[in-house]
Amino acid sequence: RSILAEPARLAEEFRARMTRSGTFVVNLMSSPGSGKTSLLEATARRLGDTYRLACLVGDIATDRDADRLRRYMPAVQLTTGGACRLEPPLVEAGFQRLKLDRPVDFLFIENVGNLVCPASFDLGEHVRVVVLAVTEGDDKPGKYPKAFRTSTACVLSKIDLLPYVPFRIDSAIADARSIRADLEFFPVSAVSGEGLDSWLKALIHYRNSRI
Amino acid sequence: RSILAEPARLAEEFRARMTRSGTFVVNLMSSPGSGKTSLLEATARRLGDTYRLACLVGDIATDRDADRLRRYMPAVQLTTGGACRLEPPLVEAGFQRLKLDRPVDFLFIENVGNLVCPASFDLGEHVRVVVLAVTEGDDKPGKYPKAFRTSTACVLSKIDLLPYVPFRIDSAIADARSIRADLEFFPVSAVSGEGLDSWLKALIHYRNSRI
Ligand SMILES: Nc1nc2c(ncn2[C@@H]2O[C@H](COP(=O)(O)OP(=O)(O)OP(=O)(O)O)[C@@H](O)[C@H]2O)c(=O)[nH]1
Ligand SMILES: Nc1nc2c(ncn2[C@@H]2O[C@H](COP(=O)(O)OP(=O)(O)OP(=O)(O)O)[C@@H](O)[C@H]2O)c(=O)[nH]1
Ligand SMILES: [Mg+2]
Ligand SMILES: [Mg+2]
Repeated sequence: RSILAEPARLAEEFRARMTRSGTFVVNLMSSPGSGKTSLLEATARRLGDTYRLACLVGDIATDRDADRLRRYMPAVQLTTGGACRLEPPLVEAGFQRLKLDRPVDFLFIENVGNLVCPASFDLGEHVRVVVLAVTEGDDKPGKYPKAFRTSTACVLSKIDLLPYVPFRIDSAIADARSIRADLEFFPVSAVSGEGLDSWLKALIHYRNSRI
Repeated sequence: RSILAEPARLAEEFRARMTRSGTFVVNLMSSPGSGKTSLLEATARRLGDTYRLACLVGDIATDRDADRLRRYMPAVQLTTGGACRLEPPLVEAGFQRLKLDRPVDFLFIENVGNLVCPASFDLGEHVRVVVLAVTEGDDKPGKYPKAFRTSTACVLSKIDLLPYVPFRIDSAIADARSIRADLEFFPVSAVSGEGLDSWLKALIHYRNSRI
């Protein structure tokens, strides 16, 4: 069906173009409020001295997330005006608006907060990361399978809140691994900083293995 | 456009039929893991002695939520198999599967965990309630406006976690009221029980004013 072929072709072209310019693209997905923007803020604080970063942030409405991230790196808000996910044409238009004078090392795409629809759309990323907050429950991977099946890594966010919620890391991992056996997990807290070193090492490793 | 007219007609018919039989229908929406099922468990524990209850639970995959709720009331799992929201035909089919021998006083419909797509679909409910967990952030109403614009009430869930997150109830309320001025708020904790009495009083009041 050619209506599906167009976005897929655009995504392939975008990924190839980013690869040629040495830009590693990360597509970050989660439920609303899982901590994507907070994770990107903490990531940029630690990675920004060594690598050139930029980001595109998808939301139904407001520029709140791009305003937060602009403190750390060039950031463009992609406002979908109602659509429940990002798609390649909006990503391409956003990338042009970044007006980068030199290629960046990492391009982060923060997807619209939604654990369902974004899982079906390739944005031209090199790696897709799903964020699951420990406050959401350890039963979510099996309930929202496609997001976990189509991701390479899963960040378990807000681990500083573990003492106050019934979330069990081993059951969440077992549940997710029944959907995707090779999924890698990174428990982190954007507040305490715990686990961020392993997450950053993984990002750099992913980049080195694909660019 | 007749393809939109059909679900709307089905929803109207369902609501009219429920009204005639004295069944008050509540459509509960939120992000994944905001606490819909936990709220319904706590609600059923307190309401189940006085009122006849039943529920329909929408999910992409698994029967986990219906299995939890079946302990408290007749419950049917509506498995969407990928669709990001419930629609009237699935609700009707689920209602038939409840095989109720007498009408119930409250029919709860727990929608698929998604703060975007379900906001566009009338399921034949008398009242729509959006749940926002305090762990998700007080900036969400403006970022996901349709869910708040189309709801009558907003439950602020997990308030026992307020000491550990930067969520400010007054800013969340102000943000949501800029989208829908008459939205009613119910801060609750399904764990400590705080706020549940006001929530239950409101449910009974909503029912009395529409049935
Ligand atoms: N305790 C704690 N709170 C966190 C952490 N990370 C994020 N938060 C809080 O979680 C809420 C949501 O964080 P955001 O970074 O806005 O989440 P998001 O995934 O970007 O949200 P959307 O873009 O709207 O989908 C905010 O109140 C943050 O302060 C964490 O590691 N620990
Ligand atoms: N501390 C605390 N945790 C809660 C509360 N309510 C729910 N939770 C936890 O939040 C997580 C998600 O709760 P659920 O009831 O499964 O949420 P849900 O909205 O039904 O999730 P989906 O149906 O998957 O969208 C679980 O780990 C619950 O234990 C609360 O009031 N306080
Ligand atoms: Mg964000
Ligand atoms: Mg649930």
